[in-house]
Amino acid sequence: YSLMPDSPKWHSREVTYRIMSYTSDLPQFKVDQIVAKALRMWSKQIPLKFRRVRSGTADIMIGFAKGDHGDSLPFDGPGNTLAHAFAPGPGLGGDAHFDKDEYWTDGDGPGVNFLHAATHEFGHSLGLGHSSDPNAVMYPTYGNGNPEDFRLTEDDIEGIQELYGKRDDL
Amino acid sequence: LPLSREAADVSALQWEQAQDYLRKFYIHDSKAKEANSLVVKLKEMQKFFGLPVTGKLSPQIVELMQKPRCGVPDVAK
Repeated sequence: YSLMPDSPKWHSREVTYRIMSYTSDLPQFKVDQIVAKALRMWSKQIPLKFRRVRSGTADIMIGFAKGDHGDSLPFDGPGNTLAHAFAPGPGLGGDAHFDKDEYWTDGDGPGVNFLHAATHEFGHSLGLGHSSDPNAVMYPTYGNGNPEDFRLTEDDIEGIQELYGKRDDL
Repeated sequence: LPLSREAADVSALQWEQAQDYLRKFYIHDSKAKEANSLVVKLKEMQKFFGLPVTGKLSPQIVELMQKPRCGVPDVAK
């Protein structure tokens, strides 16, 4: 695993998130569920809680966008770059963006597994960089796996616990 | 510092894509020319992905560069 340059992290024990926009490939409730599940994967390992807000500015602003979407990292259409997220901090910090030009799925089959991509991007939102372990969720390329079996690896857990420590109940 | 396309056995388009990939995902703050050379960046990429560190573009690396991925740099100093 690796940490982002200068090891930024959230210093509050509660981090807020807001879903700003959706993909038409999945029902909105499914996107909500997957986002919550992806965040839960991380919060199960560290003493950090996530709270959803529906208005105003959240720490982690989440959305689907296409092409140039105002952050100097334009998306490139289908394939290649699928998503990106910013390290913890004010403003864009922590925000996670997904390319609306991809075909997003909640399971097997053609398309990009949104649970995998979201969990990966929220790793960046929390301060993790890319891992060179091909099995890690934080590996930079995305594979298509079975969401039933999808989980953080030891490498991901060691990385996030280096930043935030372990939960008391672990 | 140019990579050697002739030695890489890749198409002109793949060649351009490889250079864009290295500029996008292997970023240095240093103004030193060496740190910003594409050969240095290619070696970093090969090291990151556990490939033989040759500094030469190959079809295997081009294939890796074409995989769907996250837009966050692998190396940003």
